[in-house]
Amino acid sequence: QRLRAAFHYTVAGLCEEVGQDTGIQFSKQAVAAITEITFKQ
Amino acid sequence: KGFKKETVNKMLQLHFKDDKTRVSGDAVLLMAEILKVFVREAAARGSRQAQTEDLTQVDVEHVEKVLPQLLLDF
Amino acid sequence: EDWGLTTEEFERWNRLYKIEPGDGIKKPIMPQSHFETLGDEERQTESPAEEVHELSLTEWRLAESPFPDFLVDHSDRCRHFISIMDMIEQMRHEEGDCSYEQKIQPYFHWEDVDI
Repeated sequence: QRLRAAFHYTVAGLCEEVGQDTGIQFSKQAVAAITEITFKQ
Repeated sequence: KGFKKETVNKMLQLHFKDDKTRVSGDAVLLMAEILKVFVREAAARGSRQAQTEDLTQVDVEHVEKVLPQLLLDF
Repeated sequence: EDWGLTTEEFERWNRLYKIEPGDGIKKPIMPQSHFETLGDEERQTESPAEEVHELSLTEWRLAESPFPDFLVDHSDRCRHFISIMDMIEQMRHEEGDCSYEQKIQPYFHWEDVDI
């Protein structure tokens, strides 16, 4: 879970960056989904 | 912003079958970069999906719609 | 008794089921993947002469479930996909706060991330 928490923080930061490029927000659930995809990938 | 090298190393160690397996610094850096590319691509596809639906926020169903192709591509 | 069609079966197939050119059956193709962040420009253009039907990987996603398997298991990648789809299904109707985030937040350590 600790690794997931670290991944989640980093994924949220990267989503925010992409969001700034595209002018689109990410819901918390979308960030969580991308975190879990990355974690398992 | 990116994945911390030590955290990526920890993740890799968790998955090695043999505890004595070591990862070189460059390999950890490369893995961290691959993860970063993967996340940015997932986020960008989610954004694109939301934009095609004229929405200003990416939600789980946009991630759901891009997931199959994303997993096939990586 | 053997694996082939009998003459009668072959004749019936040939008469009722054989697909002829011009039957309007389109060639199913996989959707072309496109990398948003890698700027790949190679886009294969289909030859216009062929009628193609682009398959959708998500159109029926809400109705799909893993097939039972025998001797050949689902791959790790497939199981990974299924677990993420299940997770998304559980979060689909969440508003605002995220249960996943709340579950892992207590484990967060600043030293685990690059600030």
